[in-house]
Amino acid sequence: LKPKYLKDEL
Amino acid sequence: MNIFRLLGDLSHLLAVIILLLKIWKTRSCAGISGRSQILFAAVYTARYLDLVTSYISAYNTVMKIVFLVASYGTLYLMFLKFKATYDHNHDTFRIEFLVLPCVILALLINHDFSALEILWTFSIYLESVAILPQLFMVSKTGEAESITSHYLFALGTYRGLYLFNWIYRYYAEDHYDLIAIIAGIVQTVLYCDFFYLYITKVLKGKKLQLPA
Repeated sequence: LKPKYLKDEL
Repeated sequence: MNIFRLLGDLSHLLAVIILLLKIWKTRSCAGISGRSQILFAAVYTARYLDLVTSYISAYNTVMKIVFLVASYGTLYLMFLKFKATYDHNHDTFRIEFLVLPCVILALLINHDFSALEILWTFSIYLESVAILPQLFMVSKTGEAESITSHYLFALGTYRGLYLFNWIYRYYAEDHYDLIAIIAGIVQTVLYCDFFYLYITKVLKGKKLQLPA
């Protein structure tokens, strides 16, 4: 699974 | 972007617009918890600080700005412009009991011990419980105006739709964020009792009134 730091949601 | 996330965001947008319009059109914020609105302003502020550090998309940037402006606009209407209509006698939930545990939890359980990440985590935890002063106010007065019910329904639906978005993303994109997911489940569960009353009463044209 990809890193959990992605913050592309609102 | 998938359909659940888009509908979730639109539901969220609808909620904040309903609230602003209700206050503006009736020139009154009766029945609205200023304490919940303060918590939401704190949530958006802590989460959207990344507006200045990272660019995702025009959609993302515009929505963040809209939520920030709408949130502070609501506070302005409640605590300055229509201050006289603010029902503070019924808005008595102690928000420090929500904020302090969220601060502690964000410091203990986060993805990375850095300022922005902890603020983001804090905002996720705080958002999950920020509606409690409002729900407490409704239970204290025993009723809510229909427009307030529509606001609560749209706001509750938003995170519920995000749960479907996260299920979708887990399978389609191998992406998941346990902190957001668990807080999102808590947030949605808190609305369940209200959802039941909304569907059984408000949608049938009755006022949302709690049993005595």
